[in-house]
Amino acid sequence: NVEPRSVPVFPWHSLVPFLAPTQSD
Amino acid sequence: LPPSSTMVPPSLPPYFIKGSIIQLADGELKRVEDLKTEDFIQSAEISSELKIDSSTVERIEGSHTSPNFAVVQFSVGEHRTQVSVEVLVEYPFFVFGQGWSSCCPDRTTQLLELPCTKLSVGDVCISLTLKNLR
Repeated sequence: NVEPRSVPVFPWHSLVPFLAPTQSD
Repeated sequence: LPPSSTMVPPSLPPYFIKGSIIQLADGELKRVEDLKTEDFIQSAEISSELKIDSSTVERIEGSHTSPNFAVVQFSVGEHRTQVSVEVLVEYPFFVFGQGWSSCCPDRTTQLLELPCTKLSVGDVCISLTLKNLR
């Protein structure tokens, strides 16, 4: 029997660099 | 050749390791190596706060502080805001229509087992900005 392991789940946005705020016109 | 370090640097996030489970905005789970451009675009469309921006690589140069780091200069969004980031040479960015790319793809593949191509000037990477600044 293989016991279930808790696997970390990462949110999609953590993989994307947050580079700059949108400038308002 | 001298042996190279195979340790994953602590500043390289764990979610880039091949097989890492990523949750998209609609709840779907995917492995990091299976992510497509559409996954990011659709997730950003669902998000109320974040939107995808195009970040074009304008310059890549070695860091003055350490040979393990590179400085990547991006031109971000329609306003072409200039942003420089200092990252480990193996740090992967997601290029539109292409997938994971880094300054040193061989090291990325070696350390993370993440399939990766060479990040080049002119590549358009996925980045995030806030949807609305009020």
